[in-house]
Amino acid sequence: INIQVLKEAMGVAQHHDAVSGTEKQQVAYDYALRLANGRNECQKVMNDAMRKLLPKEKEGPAAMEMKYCDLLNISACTLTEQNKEFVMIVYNPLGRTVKHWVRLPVIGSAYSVLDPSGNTVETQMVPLTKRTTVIPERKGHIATSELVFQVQIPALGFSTYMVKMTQGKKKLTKSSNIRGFV
Amino acid sequence: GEPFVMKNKHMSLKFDGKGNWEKLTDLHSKKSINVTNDIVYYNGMPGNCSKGEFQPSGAYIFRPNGTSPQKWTGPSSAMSIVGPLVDEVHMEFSPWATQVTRQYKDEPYVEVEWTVGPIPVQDKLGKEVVVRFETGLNTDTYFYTDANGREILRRVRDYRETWDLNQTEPVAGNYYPVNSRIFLRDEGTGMQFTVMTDRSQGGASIHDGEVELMVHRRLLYDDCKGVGEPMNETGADQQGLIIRGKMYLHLGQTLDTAKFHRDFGLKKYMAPIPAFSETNMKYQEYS
Repeated sequence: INIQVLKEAMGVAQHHDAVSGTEKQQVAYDYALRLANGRNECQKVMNDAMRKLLPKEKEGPAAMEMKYCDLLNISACTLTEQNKEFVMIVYNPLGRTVKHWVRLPVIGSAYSVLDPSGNTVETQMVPLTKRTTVIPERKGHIATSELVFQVQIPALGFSTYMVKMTQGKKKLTKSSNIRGFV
Repeated sequence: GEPFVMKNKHMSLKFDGKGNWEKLTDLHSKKSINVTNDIVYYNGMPGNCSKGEFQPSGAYIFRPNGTSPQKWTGPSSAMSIVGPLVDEVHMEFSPWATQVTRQYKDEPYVEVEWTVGPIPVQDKLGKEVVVRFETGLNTDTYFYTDANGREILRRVRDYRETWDLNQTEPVAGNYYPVNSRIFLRDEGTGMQFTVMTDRSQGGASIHDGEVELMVHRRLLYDDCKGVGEPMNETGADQQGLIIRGKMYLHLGQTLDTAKFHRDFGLKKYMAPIPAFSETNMKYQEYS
């Protein structure tokens, strides 16, 4: 029942060639709203499924509500920006193991990341571009860098990574201007 | 001011001292091609079609005013970032057209993240922005797109297989749908330059060895095809939209490249989904 909301929104959108610009602006807003509502409902379904896979509530993490960050492409995610410690669960919809690069918007200068086996994962901090910080949809978001690392996820399954801000020295990278702005 | 090379075990990309792309090398075959990259734009054709005047560019119609895109003189600034997992070059073609060229450790592609907008229209000109790659490949008017999301089709510039074409639109008449990939092949050297996209776009090869993909449009005239208003979305702050997306480039031998783009296309289509939760547990407690 819950995923029907997105199925219907997609049905309407595909039938009318939505999101292509070939509709009046008011209609484009309506298509966007339908898709967003459908996506929200599907995220609830994902949350419910995740709770079933995780340990029972009294044992710990199952009580946690998972949050999805739809604006990671513009380096905006309230949870990763406002918490010094958080858990990331990554789901792999493919029927085989994949490796995937993750970029998380953060405000700290150094982080430690543990993989599902408790091993430390190699990370890199990358500063946000000047353009990223002025995108209007980022209003209120405060990340100044992205935490970059690679995750490995089993077929049709998930991996859990624990991320923690550390006091370590800024693990940034060598950067240089090739040519100044004229 | 010094040339810069971005390199992993699969490919290397050389930049000149101004931040322009210069040479792309497949480190398996040791073959290189000259390559440049920029963001350029076509001015949209104006017109009032409801009064029987020229057909303007609009939501349904791509009709650039002229055959050469407007361009800046190269990146006005560029910055390189070098690290253990990813190297990046941040390039600014104009205040509203920027790009990050990125190469991750051990990945067989170069990533291009483009950010375009808000497109300025104070000059009363609609604009249609493309990301462009010019390679030294000898493609003999051919290029390839995945067109319908299924099979790859060979496209021939200014030519249709089933009728005699009178080409009146040298740019728009050579644009085709690109759902996930477009590529060039040089039969002489056996090299293939593949561009994978993160969304459906229009794409073309207007000159031999060149690939361009349209990433953003802002137009000031209705094209009289039924919408009834110009395609001019201003966004919440009324300035125009800022759009961001990614392309993934691969250079390899034609015989081997399908192995990359079939596999990679699936990975991008069904990408992993991250979710987050606050915690103050230790790893031992959590696990």
